[in-house]
Amino acid sequence: SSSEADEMAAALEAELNDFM
Amino acid sequence: TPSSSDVQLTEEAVRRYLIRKPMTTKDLLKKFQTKRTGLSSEQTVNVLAQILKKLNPERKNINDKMHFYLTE
Repeated sequence: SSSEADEMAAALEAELNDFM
Repeated sequence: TPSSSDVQLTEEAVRRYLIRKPMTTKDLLKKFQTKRTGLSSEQTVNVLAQILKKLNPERKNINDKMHFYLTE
């Protein structure tokens, strides 16, 4: 579902934020 | 018997996509949907995060959205 995709994108961006 | 996944989430696959055109995190996740890779959502996020950290792609905003891209 698109909401799951949104959640995954948010989780991925959160992981990357520490790095970027 | 389980069918083999038709898509693999690998550094090389991500690299090829990002060389072709800039992509958002959502664009990338769409290319590696869990039903096609056989990975869980959590695995997908973790593996993709590791790959992006390693590739360290360039970033730019397009339509107010952050996109990653690589040059050859």
